[in-house]
Amino acid sequence: PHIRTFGDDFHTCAVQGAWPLIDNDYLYVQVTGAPASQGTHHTVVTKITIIFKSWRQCTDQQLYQAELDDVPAAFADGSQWSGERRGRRVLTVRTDSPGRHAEIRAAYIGTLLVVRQSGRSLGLSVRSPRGVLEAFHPDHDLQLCVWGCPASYRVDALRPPPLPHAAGAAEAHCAALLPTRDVYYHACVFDLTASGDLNSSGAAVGALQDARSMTGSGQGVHLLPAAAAGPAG
Amino acid sequence: CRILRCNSEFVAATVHLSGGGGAALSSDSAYCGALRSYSLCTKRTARPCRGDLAYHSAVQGIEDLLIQHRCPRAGPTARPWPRPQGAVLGDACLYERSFVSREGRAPEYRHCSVFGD
Repeated sequence: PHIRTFGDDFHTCAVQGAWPLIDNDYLYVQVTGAPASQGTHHTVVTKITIIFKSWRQCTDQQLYQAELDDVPAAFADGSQWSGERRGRRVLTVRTDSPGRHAEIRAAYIGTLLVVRQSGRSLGLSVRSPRGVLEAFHPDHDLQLCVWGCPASYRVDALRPPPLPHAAGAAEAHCAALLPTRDVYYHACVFDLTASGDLNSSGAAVGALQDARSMTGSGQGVHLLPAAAAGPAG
Repeated sequence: CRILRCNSEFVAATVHLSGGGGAALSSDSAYCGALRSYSLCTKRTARPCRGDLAYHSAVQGIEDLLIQHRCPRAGPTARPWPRPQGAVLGDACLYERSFVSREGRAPEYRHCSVFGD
C-alpha cells in the first residue's frame, strides 16, 4: 500500500503480514497486508485493527476490526459508542456506506479515523493531535505512520510495474479523476497498472478526499513527488 | 462489565508506589488500601462481569495479593479517582475543548493515510 506519514513523507510499501501504523499511550492501529494476487510482491491491506486503550474516566478499552468486504459500523463487541460526558459520546462509530466505510471519532483524544474499502483493498486515514501522537515510549519504534515504511520494503511509485494494464490508459483514467499530478495521482497510476482493475483508482480518490477534509485547507493536501509536479491530464 | 476501569484505577493508585519494590510494598498501608479499593470495585461490577475471564482473574489476583501482603480485609481504601468538577475539568474527555482552555489555542493536528494496491 501507499503511506502518507504524519510528517508528510510518502512511501509505497510492500509489507506483508501485520504491521503497526500507530502505537502510543492511547491508540494502537495495525494493518495486515497480503499479496494482491498470486505471483506478485505487491500487497494490499486486507485487515485493519484499532485498539482504543482504556483512558481514565473517559472510556474503557474498545476494539475495532475491519476486513475486506466487512467494514462494520460498530466495535467488536457490537456497540457503536463508548463513554458519555456532559451529554456527548466520547468514542463513536458511524458510516456513510454500510459495509464499506466507517468513521470513528475519539473526542477524548481529538482523533478521527476513517476506514474505507475501495476495489479489493482497505484504506485508513487518521487525523490526530501532535500531543497524542508523540505520547509513546521510545521502544515503540515501529510505527509506519510515524517513521514511514522501512527502507528495504519501499517500492518506487513513480515507476509503475509493467502490464497488465497499459500505462497510457491508466494515466488518462487517473488524470480524469485526480486534479493534480501529486502523489495520489502517481499512486492511482501505480495501482491501476499493477492490478488492471479500474476500481482500484477509488483508493487514491478516497485518500485524497480524506486528506482534504482532515488537513482542512488547500495547502498541504497535495504532496508533490520530487520527479513530477503540475496539473494532470 | 467495568473490570478494565477497576484495573486502570488500581494501576493509577499504585503506580507511584512501585518504585520501592515488593518488599517495601508488603508493609505499605497505601498498597493495602489500593487493593481493598480494587476489591470493592470488582464487587460493584460482579453481576455484569459474571462471564468475564478478566474479571475472575482480577478477583483471584486480588485475593492472592491481599494474602501475600498480609493486608487486613477491613480498613481504609485508596483515595477515589478524582472526578472532574466545574466546566474546565468537565471537558477532560473532550480533548480539543480542554486543550483550548488550557493552552489558549487549538491543538496542532497531523494526518496519516494508508491506501491502495
